Amino acid sequence: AYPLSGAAKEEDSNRDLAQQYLEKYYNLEKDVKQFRRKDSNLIVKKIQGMQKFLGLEVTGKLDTDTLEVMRKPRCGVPDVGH
Amino acid sequence: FSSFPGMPKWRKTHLTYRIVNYTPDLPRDAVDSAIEKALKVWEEVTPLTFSRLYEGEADIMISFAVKEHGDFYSFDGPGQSLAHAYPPGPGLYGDIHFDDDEKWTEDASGTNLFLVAAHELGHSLGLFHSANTEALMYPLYNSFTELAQFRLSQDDVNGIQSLYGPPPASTEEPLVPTKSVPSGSEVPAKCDPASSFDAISTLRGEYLFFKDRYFWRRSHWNPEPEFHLISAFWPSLPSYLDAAYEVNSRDTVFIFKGNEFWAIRGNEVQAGYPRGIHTLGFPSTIRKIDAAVSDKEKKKTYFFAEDKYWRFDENSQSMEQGFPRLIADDFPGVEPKVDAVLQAFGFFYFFSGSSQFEFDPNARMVTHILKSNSWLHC
Repeated sequence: AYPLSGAAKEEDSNRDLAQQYLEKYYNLEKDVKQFRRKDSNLIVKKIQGMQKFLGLEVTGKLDTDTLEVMRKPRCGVPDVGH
Repeated sequence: FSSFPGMPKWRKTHLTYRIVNYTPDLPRDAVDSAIEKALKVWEEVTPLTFSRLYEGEADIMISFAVKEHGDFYSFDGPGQSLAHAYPPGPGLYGDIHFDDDEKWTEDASGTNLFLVAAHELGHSLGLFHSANTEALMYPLYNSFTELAQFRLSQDDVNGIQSLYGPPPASTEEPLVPTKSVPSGSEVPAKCDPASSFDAISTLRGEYLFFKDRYFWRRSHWNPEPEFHLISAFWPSLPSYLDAAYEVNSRDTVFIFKGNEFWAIRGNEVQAGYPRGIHTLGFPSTIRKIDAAVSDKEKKKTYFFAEDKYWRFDENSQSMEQGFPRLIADDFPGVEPKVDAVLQAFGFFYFFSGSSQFEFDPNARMVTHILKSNSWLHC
């Protein structure tokens, strides 16, 4: 396999971060495959839901602000009811 | 705000809590007081009360843990998830777990334990996260929260009161006449003919009348005095105060309770307080003072305790020689014990129970006797 370029690696780690975050706090089912399909409608909706709740611009994308907020310390209780 | 799905809440208003273990980051008493302060935040705005257990099963079990710790939510090392708590209910429910891979602190240099504890207690009482970025129940930790000025947002108050209602007798004028001296849980009535005050002070041109856990704030622009919880402005101050006075030249109000005193500037409690009252020069026999007032012209502060008074020189910052003196000798007509003193319009106003003595320092005599609550337009 081609070694991943820096940008691709970073994109991967951002996606991992987002996947864990949405699984932990936004009730996203643990299913790796769907996250690989970036344009998966469900993922976009989950990202939009998180951005709306946390007062971010609702872009549905893993933009800088969104990634920054996901790295901030927070309460471990989910934002969406189980 | 939001509550957990199914709206779980405690079916009783008196709850128990237990601190099961401690973090090595802080002295035990610092953990104890952070938790007590966090409980008080919710106590002030609900009918809920809390008492501490030291063994056995309490409603709210509080513990520190790292990584996997016996529930379904293991912690994640330093950062991100700081703590979590469970909604009201038996066993694990209601409990609070702090991630001990965080650096817990009393100030903002690390993760402030009081702030996180107050948030997690919101969950233990049934609040879910809020989307209001100003709310305590907003999920992200805000390290820039002014700790000394911490106050619940209206969103938090609305949320918790949607579950438990307001503190008992929450209307300012209770529907039923209260006893002349309201007990801890009642709200003082402004125009109760028997009403008295714990302490009175000016603050940057306004007048503050302290009573129990509350104060009335009288400003120039608002004829109707505002009514607030002391803790809404100064969470770290006690209630049921003994005395208060403003030193204009230092833009500081000093607040006394028991053998301690605090300094506040605006709504910020100054660092290094409380201090012991004996640092001002009182003899060790004095356990508390009853009232105080600072004469801004003469730069002298008068402290009253029982039938005596002391005078403190604000320039030399020392208690003057030749004191204490008897109140009756120098303020004839003023009857001890004095609850509070106010200086205004060139007079001293001495408050004792439901009476107020207007004293003319030049004529050295009482010129009027009024009801204590006349300043509140009663």
